[in-house]
Amino acid sequence: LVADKEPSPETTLGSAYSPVDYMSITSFPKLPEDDVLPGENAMKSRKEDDNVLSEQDTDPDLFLKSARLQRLPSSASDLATHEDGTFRETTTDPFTQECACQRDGLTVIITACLTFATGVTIALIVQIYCGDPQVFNQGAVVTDVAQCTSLGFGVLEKQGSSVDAAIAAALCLGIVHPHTSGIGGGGVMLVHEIRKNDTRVIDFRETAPSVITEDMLQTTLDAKPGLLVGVPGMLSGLNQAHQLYGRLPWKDVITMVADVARNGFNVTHELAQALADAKNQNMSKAFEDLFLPNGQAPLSGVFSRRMDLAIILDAVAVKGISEFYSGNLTQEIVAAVQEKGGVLTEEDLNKYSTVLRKPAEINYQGHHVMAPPAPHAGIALLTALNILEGYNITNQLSRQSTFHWIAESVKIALAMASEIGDPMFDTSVSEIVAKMLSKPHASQFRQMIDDSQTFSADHYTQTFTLEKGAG
Amino acid sequence: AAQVVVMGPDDVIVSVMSSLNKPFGSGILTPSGILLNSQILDFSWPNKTEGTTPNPHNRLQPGKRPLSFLMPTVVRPAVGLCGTYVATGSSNGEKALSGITQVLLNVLSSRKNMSDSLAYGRLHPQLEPNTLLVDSEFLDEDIKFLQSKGHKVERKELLSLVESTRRNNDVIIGVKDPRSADALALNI
Repeated sequence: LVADKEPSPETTLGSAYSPVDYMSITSFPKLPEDDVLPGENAMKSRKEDDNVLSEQDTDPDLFLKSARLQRLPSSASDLATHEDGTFRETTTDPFTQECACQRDGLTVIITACLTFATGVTIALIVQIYCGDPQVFNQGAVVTDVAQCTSLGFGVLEKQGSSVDAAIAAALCLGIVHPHTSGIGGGGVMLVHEIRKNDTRVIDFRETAPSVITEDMLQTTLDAKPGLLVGVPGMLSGLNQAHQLYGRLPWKDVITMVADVARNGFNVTHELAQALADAKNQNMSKAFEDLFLPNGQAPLSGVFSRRMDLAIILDAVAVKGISEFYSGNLTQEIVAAVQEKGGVLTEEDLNKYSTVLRKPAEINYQGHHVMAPPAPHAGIALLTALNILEGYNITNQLSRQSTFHWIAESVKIALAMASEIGDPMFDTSVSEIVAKMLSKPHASQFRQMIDDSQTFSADHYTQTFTLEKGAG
Repeated sequence: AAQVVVMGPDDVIVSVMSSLNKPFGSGILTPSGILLNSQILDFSWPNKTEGTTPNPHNRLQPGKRPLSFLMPTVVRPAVGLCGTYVATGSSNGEKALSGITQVLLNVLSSRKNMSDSLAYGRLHPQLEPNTLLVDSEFLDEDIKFLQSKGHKVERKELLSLVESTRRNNDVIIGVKDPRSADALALNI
């Protein structure tokens, strides 16, 4: 321990015996005998352990000579020239720093190894963070239609982003499942970036036309279906999503979708059923010509193509969404709507814009749940979870025991949802939303739930009519 | 509504819901083949349906968006990056609310795997009339339990279709609702 703190000549000599460091010993100044005395005991011990150093090595001069001879066994021919008289006491290091590398090959090797290892490590780190992935990580795509799932999957395999895949799959659904969605409709997209912990809601729902009034709707709407048409937001929203998160070119993504319409698909069970239902309704001749050839609904599995949509999508791929919102398609849409009693104008389409929102969010049992804010009913989902959180539902509880709580909680959430609307047009909606997201308020609702009996929704809160088939 | 849920290798989670409102929307087809929506029906207005109370915050106004039950939902760990991520969505209007709620409870609270969570029978409390709807997967003994609490239970073939993906650390799995004959989940 003493030697560690205050290196004595002896300890220095001991460590100098290391083959790596012996060079420094060759220039060691002559040590006075007196300096050896304080470490005499340690010296003795050292001598006993050391089979190499002899008695005479305690003299630094002799040690220097013997050390040099021991370290140069392969230079026997040179030894002859190294007589005792050639060793002189020096006050400076005779071996200059410049030529150190020539003298000690091991140092060079170690330095080279360390440099190489450092370089490789840095290169690996740079590759991990900046390079192309060497292993294709996991991913998953789920949609309502197998072919659209495959399309989304294909986009991922072509190194498209998750949003690229979602855009392609969503547009594909508009082709294969025209009863559920399409470019004449709208929707909502929620995107969460894990690494940035950032979430956006892209709201591309349809908006009401600029000249529509409630009075216009006090009529038989079956006779004027054009009045039901809102300004479509689908292409605008997906294009916005692509601008924010897209990796593949817009043209490539849309062309892949156009290929589905062009190359064809099999009619699904769901579409066959929807068309069978539509057959019994009073649909337009154009609709019947396209979807009900010969007055018959196609059976599931029948091969079908949509060359008309392929042409539209090809145009949108090349010219962008302006083709839809301020091009020939705009005039055509407006004309079709007005012909059916609607009031949609070209200006409505020109002025349509997607809304970017932050999600509504709560913490639920150690998880962060995010859903679209008003005017979407995502906040009702959060209300239901807030109420249910207080029951501390775990896997120790039987599922049956939770059903009554779920039924009552969702009932309250639905009743609350029946109050909300677009906050951009009605500021009081924000107060309702704040109430729906409040944990204390959820606790009050929970106390109103009776474990032994059910109540109607108006026992808990006021309710309004929920429009049938909303969304 | 149409659903797309994606969890890609880029660590981005996407859930998209789109709709035309009614099946085939307004039924209006443009000469080039575009089916137009019927989304105005989602607004509330007086005398829309006899004996109903319109939502005053959802009245029709130019430029306004109507109340919707399109609910793409994402769950992440409350603290840090490690843990369970879920992306989900559901169809069929207001029934999406009960569908997603039950699936999330199964996954997050009851710690069920995603396949079981989607497969279990579902319930939906209907406000008008005050009836508890259950789907074909719902067990008879569970119906009796609910009836004992005073619920008027009515069985329906299908209430909602829920599609989901789940990520636990680096393992991602997509699962389709077993009630759907056409849906597909593909996993890398």
